[in-house]
Amino acid sequence: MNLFRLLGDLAHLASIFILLHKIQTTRSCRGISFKTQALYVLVFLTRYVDLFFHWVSLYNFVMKIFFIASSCYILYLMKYRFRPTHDPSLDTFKIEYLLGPCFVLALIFNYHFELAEVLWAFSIYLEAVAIFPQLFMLQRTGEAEAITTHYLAALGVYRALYIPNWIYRYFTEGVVDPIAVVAGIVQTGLYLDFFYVYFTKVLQGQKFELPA
Amino acid sequence: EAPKDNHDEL
Repeated sequence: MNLFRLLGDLAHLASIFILLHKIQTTRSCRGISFKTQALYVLVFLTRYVDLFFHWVSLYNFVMKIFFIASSCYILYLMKYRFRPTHDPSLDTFKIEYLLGPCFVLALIFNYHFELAEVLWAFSIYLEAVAIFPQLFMLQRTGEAEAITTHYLAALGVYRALYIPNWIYRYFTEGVVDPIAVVAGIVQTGLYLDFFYVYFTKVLQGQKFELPA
Repeated sequence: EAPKDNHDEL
């Protein structure tokens, strides 16, 4: 564990609490992509199968359980509790285009050709692109509530912090995880456009609006 | 050697 990873994980936690706060206080999941949230559930379920056979640490264990539980809870809120506030006609990204290639990539690029390892690699690739339906929705509506942008910013910060974490680990532990690093850099790159608008508009007190 | 036991990140 190092400071970058700890802060990254805390940003990830923060993003989930921001999202829950947004849904609970506005009593609405407007502006949130159900598809992206469903993909995160799949990401956590496929990545954390090692909960059953590989103990890392109490921290690791608690966080994994929390990510699985909270992502399922968010899905429940969107699907049942606040269902009428979700507009499927805006959430139209075809996730088949993400699931298929990620699965094929996981079959080809993995550390060991066995179920848990293929699922792990799949989850890494899928997490990298899971934000697409959300960004696509943002692009379609062209604007977002401030709190939704804070949620996305926290998610982006979490990913960005994992990069110095890998650099740090390379120098201190000699460890490199090429699958996680390549996918992680791609994933962080997807946030660059968003970050640009977030820093130049939202943090200056303006509304999040994309140029027409 | 691939970091088989190295899935210690979230």
